[in-house]
Amino acid sequence: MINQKGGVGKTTTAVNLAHGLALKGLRVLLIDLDPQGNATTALGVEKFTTSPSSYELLFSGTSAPHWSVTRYENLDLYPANISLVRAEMDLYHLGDERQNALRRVLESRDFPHDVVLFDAPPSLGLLTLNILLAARYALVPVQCEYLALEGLTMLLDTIEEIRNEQNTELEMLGCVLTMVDLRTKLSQDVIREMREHLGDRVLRTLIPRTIRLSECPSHGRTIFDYERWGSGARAYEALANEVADRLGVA
Amino acid sequence: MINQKGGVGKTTTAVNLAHGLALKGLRVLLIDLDPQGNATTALGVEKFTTSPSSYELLFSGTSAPHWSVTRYENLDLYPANISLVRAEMDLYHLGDERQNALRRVLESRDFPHDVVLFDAPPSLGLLTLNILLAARYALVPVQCEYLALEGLTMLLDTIEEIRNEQNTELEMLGCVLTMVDLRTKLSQDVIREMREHLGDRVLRTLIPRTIRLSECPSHGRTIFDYERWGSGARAYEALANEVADRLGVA
Ligand SMILES: Nc1ncnc2c1ncn2[C@@H]1O[C@H](COP(=O)(O)OP(=O)(O)OP(=O)(O)O)[C@@H](O)[C@H]1O
Ligand SMILES: Nc1ncnc2c1ncn2[C@@H]1O[C@H](COP(=O)(O)OP(=O)(O)OP(=O)(O)O)[C@@H](O)[C@H]1O
Ligand SMILES: [Mg+2]
Ligand SMILES: [Mg+2]
Repeated sequence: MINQKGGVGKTTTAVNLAHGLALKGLRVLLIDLDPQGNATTALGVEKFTTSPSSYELLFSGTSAPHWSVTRYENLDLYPANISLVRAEMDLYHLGDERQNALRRVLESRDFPHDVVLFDAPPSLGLLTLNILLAARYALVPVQCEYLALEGLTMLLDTIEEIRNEQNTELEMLGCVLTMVDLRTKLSQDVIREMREHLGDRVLRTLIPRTIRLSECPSHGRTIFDYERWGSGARAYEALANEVADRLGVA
Repeated sequence: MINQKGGVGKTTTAVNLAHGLALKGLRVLLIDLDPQGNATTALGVEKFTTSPSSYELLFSGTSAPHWSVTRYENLDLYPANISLVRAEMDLYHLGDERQNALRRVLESRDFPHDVVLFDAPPSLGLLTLNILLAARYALVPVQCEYLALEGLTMLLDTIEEIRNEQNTELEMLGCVLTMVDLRTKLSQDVIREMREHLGDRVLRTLIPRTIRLSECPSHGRTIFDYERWGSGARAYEALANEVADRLGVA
């Protein structure tokens, strides 16, 4: 999940898509690389004390430590840790390898997982760059607001540039529209504009703005565990199906 | 305006508070230091082509270039520029002075303005650090959501640390609650929790979630210019009065 625009639903999508895919029987690993550690909290895992953390993973060289489990079957996690706050500086001091730390570590061991999801901070710094060099696909949550459209072209150009130069396997999985409120003209305008400019790079599933989706993180539960048949869970279930289909792991 | 949590209303507050203060007759300067350039766009100023930009200001050494005007009387701006994307790396190469670039530049010339506002990106990197070392007050927009509370203690600790070590003049002006929807239990819980823990460090003014506030940036107009007597404008007018009062420039 990447987007340098803040508050667009990266974490909410990472956590609920991860659980949606796990419910389909896929083995999922979520790596929380945002220093805020919101994905770790949203999964009910104690932030900063659970070990090994994603920071330890990032700097483990060629021997990736074992992941943590969550309360959900098929869903494993490398939680965020307070040291992530200094990760960008620590990565910088690695010199030429600074962008490849994550990629090297993940290549260094076999993971039994079908899908690995990364939650990124709202920036295009070294942490996000490490993710883009390690990932096979980029999924971009786009909030259904005007300001969220602004930086999108720059982001898509950055993804294309990385694909051409540093990670030829990186593909655009697509953009997913979040916090959609079909009653407002703004949402309708944003959806239309996105579909006109990006065609099928915009996923069909629309994620509605629902109060339950903003409440569930405070209980440390995903939307599937909080309100199984509400509109939020149904939307993330549809997204899990659409993503699995595009990944060919349906 | 600072908060490393994304999408909490930093830009919306910077732009509408700036205009609110300008309407009170104060001369206001807004410096857009977010590479996304949302504040520049929200004020109807052409992003990336208007010069001199905040990037040029930041690296102008001891001769700060002249600012740009906006369509609003008493409101001046240093707009964002595409080069801001590499500003953090360029600041890093300044060595020991990397945190003081903005402070030095602003000290190098007299500004006729009563108030200077900074819009920061959603991170605690070198750009935000430069702002914290140059600023007299920190105003922290806090979205009325659970995940926005998570990183707040860390942010307040960072501000306190900077005040003790690098910028003894830095004070906490306060937290302003944004996107408040009093009909939801979540908003009520967040307001109560904030007031319990932070007392009068939480400003009295609550900014409601209104569709007009999310629409006005797409027209390049502030809320005062878009819907002068709606609930959004009245809230930002109250905030301008409360902030002017706390600054002693009422
Ligand atoms: N569909 C939705 N309906 C209602 N609220 C939502 C929805 N998606 C996200 N939210 C809420 O909006 C806020 C921003 O979402 P989230 O934190 O997932 O975004 P983010 O892109 O990860 O933010 P950051 O840039 O800080 O990492 C959160 O408080 C979240 O609970
Ligand atoms: N009070 C409000 N009512 C409705 N929408 C709002 C309100 N405040 C902000 N918004 C909308 O919410 C989104 C996030 O706000 P904004 O961009 O100001 O946050 P930010 O903290 O500056 O984000 P970033 O972290 O990316 O810089 C924007 O689309 C904005 O238009
Ligand atoms: Mg997040
Ligand atoms: Mg902003």
